[in-house]
Amino acid sequence: SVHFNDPKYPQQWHLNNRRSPGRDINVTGVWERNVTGRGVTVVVVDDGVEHTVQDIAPNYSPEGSYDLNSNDPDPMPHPDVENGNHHGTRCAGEIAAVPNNSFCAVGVAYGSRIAGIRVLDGPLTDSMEAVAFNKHYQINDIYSCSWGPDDDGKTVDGPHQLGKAALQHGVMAGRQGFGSIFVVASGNGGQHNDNCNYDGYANSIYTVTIGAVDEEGRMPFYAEECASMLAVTFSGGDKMLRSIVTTDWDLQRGTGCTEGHTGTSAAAPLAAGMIALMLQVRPCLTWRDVQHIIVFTATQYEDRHADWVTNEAGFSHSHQHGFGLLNAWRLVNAAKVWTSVPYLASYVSPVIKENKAIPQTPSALEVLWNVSRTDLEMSGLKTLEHVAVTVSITHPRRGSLELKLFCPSGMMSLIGAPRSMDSDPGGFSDWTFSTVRCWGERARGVYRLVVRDVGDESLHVGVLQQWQLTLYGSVWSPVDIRDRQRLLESAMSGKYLHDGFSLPCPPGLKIPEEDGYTITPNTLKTLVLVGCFTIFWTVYYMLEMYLSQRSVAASSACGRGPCHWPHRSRKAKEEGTELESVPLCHSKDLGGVETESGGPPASPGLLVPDPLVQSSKSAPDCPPDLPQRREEQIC
Amino acid sequence: LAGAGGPEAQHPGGLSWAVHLHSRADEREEKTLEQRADALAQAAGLVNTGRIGELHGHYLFVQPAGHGQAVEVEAVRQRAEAALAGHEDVRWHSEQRLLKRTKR
Repeated sequence: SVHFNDPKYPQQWHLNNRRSPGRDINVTGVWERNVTGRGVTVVVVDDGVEHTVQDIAPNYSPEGSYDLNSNDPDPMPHPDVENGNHHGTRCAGEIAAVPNNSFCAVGVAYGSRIAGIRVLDGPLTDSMEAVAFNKHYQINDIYSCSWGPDDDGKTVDGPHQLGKAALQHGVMAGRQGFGSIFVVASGNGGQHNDNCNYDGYANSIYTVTIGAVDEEGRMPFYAEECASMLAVTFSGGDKMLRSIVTTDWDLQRGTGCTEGHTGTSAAAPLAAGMIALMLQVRPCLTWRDVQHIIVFTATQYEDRHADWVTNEAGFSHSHQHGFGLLNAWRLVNAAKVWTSVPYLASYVSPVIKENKAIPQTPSALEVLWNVSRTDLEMSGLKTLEHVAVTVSITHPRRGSLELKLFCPSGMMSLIGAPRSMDSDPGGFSDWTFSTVRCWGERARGVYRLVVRDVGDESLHVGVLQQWQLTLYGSVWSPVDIRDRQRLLESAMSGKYLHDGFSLPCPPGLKIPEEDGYTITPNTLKTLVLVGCFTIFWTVYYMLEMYLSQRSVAASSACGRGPCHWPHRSRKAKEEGTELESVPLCHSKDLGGVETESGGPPASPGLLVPDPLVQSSKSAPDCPPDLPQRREEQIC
Repeated sequence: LAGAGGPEAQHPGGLSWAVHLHSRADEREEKTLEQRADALAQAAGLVNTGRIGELHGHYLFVQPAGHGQAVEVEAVRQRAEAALAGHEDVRWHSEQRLLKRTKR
């Protein structure tokens, strides 16, 4: 029943697909109930946001924005030769493009506020990335990051120490303590046989990793698989299929609107927009609540290639699609009735030294680790969320390795997929893989790591030097999980999605943002220049005063006898270059006639005696025998 | 001036180090931590540009302007590494490198 006058809204199939009903994010019902992201701020961390564009300006949040490339508060993108800095603006449009303005398109959370952090358009270091992840983190609720390490099928990289610390700090202290929500795109390395478990942003437990599917629900050519993918949503596919319609910049060749936004870059902002809708109905959802609701509500659907497997807790996961398609109606109704999950519990195994050779396929190296009840007693960990494995492996060709992890239930996760492009001889050094496929399963039991060498070289084999298992989860029991699943299914009718129903929601912590006021270099330069100028003139005037005092002292000494002006060199005198300050004094003689001694007033500051006047009127001789009437001298 | 304005204002092209300092029990004030960071940066021949974002105890030290020659740069690097590696206050430090990140 929702109608918008935005000219491209009918082409926005991801919002409401008339051609293939159901192939959309199922958001119109949520909009009908006035859930539009009101009160939530989403920040696009990218190459800038052109916030002056009609579709973005009314929803733009300058308070949540910053430009880390130019170090100023305005994240406007800078045109460049490749006409490439429209990326952030397009992502922003997907999230919060303003409806019914007869311009271009509509955003998923068109009632939310949109901010921009410009960080990709210039040299990027760990410290800049760390600043970006926590920038205005009490204002920005959701950080949408459609970027990552190279998707070339041979890179193993992710946030380093600082970036990890910032992500962790964000989930602990961001958003009044409920935790910043970091949404990342899983990667576009599909054509290079890449896997997003080699991307530390995607396989971080602190991020919501979003993959893409095309309008037919299939994994597009560019998409990557991975065991740490939470869910997918729509984006462009191959040439025959439609891409995402969204706002564009209007610089260079931009028209303010595009029908060509694609890649996992286009999927992540849609997920960020749907999370904004969730936070409107339930602002006190923690970062883990959001991840849980995605796991509980993402929908599996028919796709022969997807290789869906249902785990012990009843959740179906696919390396291609995560737990399935995001569905705004399901996400928002679940958020409405969701009560927070228990605190995060974790278990870390000792570093398990193996130093075992990795045989060629079809043989495999299998190592086990048993997590006993005693091991878990301290943390209380009962059911799983993320499972991480940190490995050190030597091998002459890293891409030939295949790593699989089996949880106690037998659920298999391909955590390290072979990569035909990766010929790096450096192996893995404390690299952490992770999986979400065991979500909700019991934590106790035997974990099996199976490593194979699928390369075809028969030369030296690889060695598994050591590995370490880390379990993340909570005290929830399998029964608690089943109860929650039932509660959510009962909410999917929408019966709670009205203002009359709302669970208590704590207000969150008052956490001061420490960044205070940073003086921008321009301001600083101005201040310094003004300061120098002030100092110079102060010194000058002090000198001036001092010298004039001195000459006044000298002239008052004249009162008692002939004046002896300070010795002036003949040469200087002849050349007329002598400079001295002669006080402009008015002296009244007996007749009250004012006479003025000293030269005419010279330019301010330089009192240069007029030679002519000087010779005729040297400073007044005050004859000693005058009655004791004090000579009046006014200077 | 170019380096001022906090870690946001990266020192494009110059060497820089991220440093995480041990914060002492009695150290409530950010101020004293900042002063220790200033002193440490000076000892290492660098300039402390301030705390990195919201990360308590994390500071960005940059190479002072004016060291352009490769030889000088290497000398700055060695001096800084020697000073930071052995300092009891330093929990960890890492020289900042450019990250390769691509839009998706």
